[in-house]
Amino acid sequence: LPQEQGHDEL
Amino acid sequence: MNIFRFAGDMTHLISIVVLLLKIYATKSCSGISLKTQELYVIVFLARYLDLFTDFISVYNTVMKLVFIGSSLAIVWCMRMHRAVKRTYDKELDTFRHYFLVLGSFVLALLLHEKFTFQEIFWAFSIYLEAVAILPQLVMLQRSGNVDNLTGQYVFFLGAYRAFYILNWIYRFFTEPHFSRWIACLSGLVQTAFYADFFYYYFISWKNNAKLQLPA
Repeated sequence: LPQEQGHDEL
Repeated sequence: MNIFRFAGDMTHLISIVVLLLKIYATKSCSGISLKTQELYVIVFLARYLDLFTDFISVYNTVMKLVFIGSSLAIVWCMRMHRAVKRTYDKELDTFRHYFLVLGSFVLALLLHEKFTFQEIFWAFSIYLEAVAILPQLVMLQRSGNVDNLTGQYVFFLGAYRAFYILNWIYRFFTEPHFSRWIACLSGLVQTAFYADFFYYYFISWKNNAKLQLPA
C-alpha cells in the first residue's frame, strides 16, 4: 500500500 | 477528507474570525492573551514549512496561508495598533510561554516520526499547539469575567479540537493504515485542557448567564 505523503491535516 | 475534519477546520476558522471581529469591532483585545497568539504564529510557521515542498490540495494550501496570515495579523494588531494595544491586559498575561516553546522543542528532538529538519519542526508545532492555549486559559481564570466574544473564541477553538478527535476515530476505522500517535496523543492532551472551560461554558449557557470562571 502507498505510504502516506506528508501530513495531510492542518 | 471526512465531515469531522471539515467541521474541525471550519470551527477553527470561525474562532479566528470571532477574534478578528472582536478586535476590529471593539478596537479592543482585552481578555486576549498575546502570548497564546504569539505561540500560534510559531505553531503555524513551524508546521507549514511544507508549504513549498508537499502539495496536498488547494484547500490545504489556502487554509495554511489563512492560518499564518491571520495569526500574524492578530499579533500585529495587539503589538502595533495604537488603539488596540492600549487595551491589552498585560498584567494578567504573565504566563512564562518561553518554557512552553523550549519544552516542546526538546520533546520534538526526542519524539518525532523522522529525524529530518521538517519532521522535527512538525512535531514541535504539534506539541506547542497542545499547550499554546494555556496562557489564554490562565488569563481567563485570572480575570474571572469573560466577555462574550472572548468566550466564543475559546469555545470554537475547543470545538475544533473535539472535531479533530472525532476525525481521527473515523479515520482509524475507515483507513487501513491510519496511525499517527504523535498527533492523536497531543490532540487528546490539548482537548483535555478545554474540559474545565467547556464545563463552565455550558453551565452559563444553560442558565443563560454571563460566563464566569471560578478563581
